[in-house]
Amino acid sequence: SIKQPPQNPPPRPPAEMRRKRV
Amino acid sequence: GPIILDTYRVIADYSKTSKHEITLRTDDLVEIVEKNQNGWWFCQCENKRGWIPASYLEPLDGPEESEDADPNYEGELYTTCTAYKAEQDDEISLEPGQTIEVIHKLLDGWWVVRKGDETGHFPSMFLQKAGKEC
Repeated sequence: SIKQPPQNPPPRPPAEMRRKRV
Repeated sequence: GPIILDTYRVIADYSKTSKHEITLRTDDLVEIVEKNQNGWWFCQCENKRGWIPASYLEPLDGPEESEDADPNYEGELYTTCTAYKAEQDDEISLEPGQTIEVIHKLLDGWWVVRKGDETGHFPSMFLQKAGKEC
């Protein structure tokens, strides 16, 4: 069975990805 | 029939930070087993299986297309279950028990929310639909 996801928020998108979105 | 899993490409190196995550390198290809709306996706890569942040992945087919849902500027009411203090300019700090409007549910788990005149990204895992228990 799949374990529960981590209990902390995932990290924000890497810088490369954020630039793409702008 | 066989279950066909979506294949994604890893866009930046990722090092695991807890037990059930996996470490991946740029350009690794992974198959997605489960997409959790909190932004953690369960994937498999060769003989490894575990969670990784959706924001580190792009679809192998059509990487230029956004998979995110359209924003809903009317807003959907949610309540904060856990406090979060903004760490980046585009985030919003909120205390537990505050009612806010969700205006954009992004797959990376960082939803755009509105509280009065303020707007910013907030972790979806700290939100619960208004009227429901956390």
